[in-house]
Amino acid sequence: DNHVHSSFIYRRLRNHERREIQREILSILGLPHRPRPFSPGKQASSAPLFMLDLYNAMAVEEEEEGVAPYRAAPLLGHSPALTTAHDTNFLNDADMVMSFVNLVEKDKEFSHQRRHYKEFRFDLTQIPDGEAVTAAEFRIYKDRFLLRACFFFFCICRDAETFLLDSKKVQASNGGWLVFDITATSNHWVMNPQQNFGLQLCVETMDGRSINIKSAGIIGRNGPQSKQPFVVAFFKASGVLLRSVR
Amino acid sequence: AVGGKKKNQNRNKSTNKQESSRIPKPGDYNTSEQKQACKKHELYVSFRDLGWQDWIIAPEGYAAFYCDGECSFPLNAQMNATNHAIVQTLVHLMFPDNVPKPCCAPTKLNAISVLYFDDSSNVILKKYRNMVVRSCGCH
Repeated sequence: DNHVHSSFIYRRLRNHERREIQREILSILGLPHRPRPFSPGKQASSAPLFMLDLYNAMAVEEEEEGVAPYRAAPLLGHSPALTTAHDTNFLNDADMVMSFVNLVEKDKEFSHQRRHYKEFRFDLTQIPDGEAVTAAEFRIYKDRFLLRACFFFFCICRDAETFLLDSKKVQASNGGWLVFDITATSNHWVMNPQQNFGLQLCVETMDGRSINIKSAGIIGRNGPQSKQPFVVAFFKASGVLLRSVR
Repeated sequence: AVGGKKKNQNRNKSTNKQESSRIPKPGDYNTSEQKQACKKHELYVSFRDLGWQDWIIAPEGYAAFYCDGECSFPLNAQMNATNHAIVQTLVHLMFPDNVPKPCCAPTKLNAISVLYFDDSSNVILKKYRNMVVRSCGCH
C-alpha cells in the first residue's frame, strides 16, 4: 500500500456502504451489472497477458502525459520477425481494447485441393453499441524449428469466399506470435454478425505445397494457455462517455 | 417575549442592529461552523475491498478525488469588496430568489484505464477520459 497517500481515510466498508459504492462505480464504468467470468485460471491465458501488457503501456503513457507511439506490447520473448511494431498511436486513440477467445477450432483437409487449413471463430457480438473498430489483429503462436532452414507462407482467409486477408512469410526457425491484420473483416462482422463464418489459417512451403498446420509449429486451442490464439480489437467510441456529476 | 419587557426588546433591537452591521470576522465562527476553503479531498477506492478482484484485472484500486469546501469570491484587483457588493446587488435585483454563490468544482480532470473480464471472459481495456479530479477551484 505504499502508493496510498497518507491522508487517505482507510477503514473497512460496511455492507450497505460497499453495495452503494459498487453501484456507483459500476455506473461510472458504464456496466449494467458486475461481470461474472466463468473460466478458472483465466488470468494466465494469452489474451489477458497481452492485454495486461497493453494496460501497462497505456498507464505509462498516461503518467508521462506523452504520446509515445504505441509498439506491440513485449511479446512472450520472441524474435522481432514475428512481432509487429505499430508506429501508429491507435492505442492512444483507442477508448477501448477488447480481446476475444477462440470459440471453435476445426482442422480441415479438402481432398480435391489437398488443402490443409485450420478454422477459428470469434464472437464479436459482445462489442458494446457505438464502438467503431479502428484496428483488429488475429494473433497465433508458432513454435520454432531448429532442423529446417526453410520458409513457410502463412495466409489468413475469411471463410465462404476464402477471401485472402493477410499473409506472412516466416522462417521455420523463428518462433513467437504471428500477427495478422483483420481490421476490414472485423468491421464487416460487427455490421453483419450473421456473415461471421470465422477465419481459415493455411500454410504452404515456398514451392506451394499445402502442409498440415501443426507440422508448421502452430499452437492451437489445445496448446498451453499462454500460447492460445486470440483476436484483439481496438475501438474508438463514437460518443464520449459523459459522467453525470454526483 | 411577552409585553412588559419593552425596554429589553428595545435594547435587544439596538444590540441586534449593532450585530447585523458588524461583519463577523473569521474568528467569530465556532470551529464546527468554520468550513475549509475549497480544495481537493482524497478517497481511495480499493477494488479488492469491494470484492471485485475476480473480474477486475487492473488496477487494484484508484485514487478517486472530490472537491469540497467554502468558496468566497476571490477579491482581487478587479473585484474589490465594493464591486463585489455591487455585483451581488445587481444579480439579486435580477434574480431575487437565488443568491449567486460560487461553487467548489473540478478545474482539471485525468483519465483512468481499467482492465477487466466481461461475462464471456473476453478481456476489455477501457480508457475513461475526464474521470478523476486533478485539481479543484471556485466557479
